[in-house]
Amino acid sequence: MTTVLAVSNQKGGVGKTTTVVNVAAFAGLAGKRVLVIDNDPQANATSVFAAGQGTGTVYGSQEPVATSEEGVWICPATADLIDDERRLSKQDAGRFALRRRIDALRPSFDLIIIDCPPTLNYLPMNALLAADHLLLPVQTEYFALEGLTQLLAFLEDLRVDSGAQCDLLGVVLTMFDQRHPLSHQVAAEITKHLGQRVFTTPIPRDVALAAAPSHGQSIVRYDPLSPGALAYAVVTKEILRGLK
Amino acid sequence: MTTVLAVSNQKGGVGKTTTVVNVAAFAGLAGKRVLVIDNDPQANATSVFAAGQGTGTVYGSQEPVATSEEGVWICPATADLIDDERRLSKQDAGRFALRRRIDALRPSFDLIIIDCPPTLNYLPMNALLAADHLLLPVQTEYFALEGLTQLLAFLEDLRVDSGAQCDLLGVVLTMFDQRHPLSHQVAAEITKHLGQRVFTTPIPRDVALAAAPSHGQSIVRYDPLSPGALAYAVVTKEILRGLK
Ligand SMILES: Nc1ncnc2c1ncn2[C@@H]1O[C@H](COP(=O)(O)OP(=O)(O)OP(=O)(O)O)[C@@H](O)[C@H]1O
Ligand SMILES: Nc1ncnc2c1ncn2[C@@H]1O[C@H](COP(=O)(O)OP(=O)(O)OP(=O)(O)O)[C@@H](O)[C@H]1O
Ligand SMILES: [Mg+2]
Ligand SMILES: [Mg+2]
Repeated sequence: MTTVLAVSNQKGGVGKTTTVVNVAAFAGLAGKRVLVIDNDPQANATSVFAAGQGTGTVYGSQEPVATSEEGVWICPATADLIDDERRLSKQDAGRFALRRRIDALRPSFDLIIIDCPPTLNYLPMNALLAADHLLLPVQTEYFALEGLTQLLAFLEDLRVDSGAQCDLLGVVLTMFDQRHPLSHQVAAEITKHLGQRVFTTPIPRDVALAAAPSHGQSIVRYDPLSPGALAYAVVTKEILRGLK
Repeated sequence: MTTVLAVSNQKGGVGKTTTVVNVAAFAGLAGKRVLVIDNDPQANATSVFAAGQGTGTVYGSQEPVATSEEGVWICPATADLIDDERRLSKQDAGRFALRRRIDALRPSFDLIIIDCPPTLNYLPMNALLAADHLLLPVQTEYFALEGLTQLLAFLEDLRVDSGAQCDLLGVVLTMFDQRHPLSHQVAAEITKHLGQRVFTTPIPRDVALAAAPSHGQSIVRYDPLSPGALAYAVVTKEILRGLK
């Protein structure tokens, strides 16, 4: 039984790509066959797992390629996703293009995880219509709170208008800094609104998580015992347990 | 002589809004009449300077409102900017809507500074076609390097295809952490490519900059002697000197 996760949040820089890369790597380490779909024209996930290998996009002829992380493949991206988005927004069934593509890939993988750009446009729309669940990274900082209602309303509209099956799997709190009251205040505010749906382990701010991508590695391969790695290991376990 | 700055970068979370809010506040403190334009559907700048006051958008009936920062007004935003963007993308001269609006506002201000969403869609396009210069915040982390070429190519296309006057005023390095080699490596890489155009003072990572917005304040009012405040004071001085 394959599970498809969309990792989306229109707030920028909250740790979407970092969550996709490291949850994928830990799930692969745990024996799952994992496919990462880079659905962001910035192609940051591609620069970690398949630098220079993106010739097309998931909406075109791009096939999955193996990565150097155990059990992880990626469907790389290029900036051409910007043109794909413009084209899809003008087609009747353009919002279901990614779902059609992913339905054909499901049989080969246990987990498919989609990285999204920081918008509420056609690319995240495609991801939410293709996914079984939304995994929502939220930075523990003030601006991060603002957009949550917008995003959950966007998802609800897709469920009502376009028959999306996707529901909120959970919130991953990111860049949590024990020393700063702001982190605790924002985490408490999010837990007040979303309670059970917040994964218990916040991801700490850890420079190893920011350094790993410059080596083309997940945190598993770059520094597996770092605080960031240990937190992503626990969160991945909670995610996989939640998918049973 | 009014100057219009667009603050844009499709990489998310690099400090666009933080730069808009704090450069505006220091320029106001220095005696300039400053207008902030919130051109981002997330409306983060609005939540700092005019929480709850956005009823329309700059593309509709929204007029500038005073803020509690000396010399600073804001044209607030709502999520309706998403609808504006869809509508503008279908109109022939939709890309010049913001320029028309700002040209009518220029006589009342010395400096107009536009906050943009983390995309290369119609809203940043409008800002770059309305602005005299691009102020480019770049986080000193690995992913931040990837998108620079895309953004500068986007600006160049607008100059060639749409007659944009906007040029790159300079790069503000943000979230610089003295202790981490990654910050130094990325800063060196950016300076290698853009040399003279990088403002000499990087903005340090400083929790006061992240805390100030939760009090509805710029860093000038929240913690004017913090490392983040001192750096934004120096960068604002460099920006204003560059505009002469
Ligand atoms: N827990 C963490 N500790 C320290 N740095 C982090 C952490 N998580 C992410 N980062 C760094 O913060 C920056 C933003 O993270 P990332 O790029 O994953 O966010 P994003 O939501 O994918 O951004 P975008 O909105 O542009 O797609 C990156 O430089 C990343 O390496
Ligand atoms: N120098 C800094 N030190 C510490 N925190 C910072 C700094 N600059 C910005 N921040 C915080 O980092 C987060 C991202 O900054 P900000 O929201 O200004 O970026 P942005 O580029 O406007 O994001 P978006 O792409 O979503 O519009 C915010 O929580 C902000 O308070
Ligand atoms: Mg990303
Ligand atoms: Mg912003």
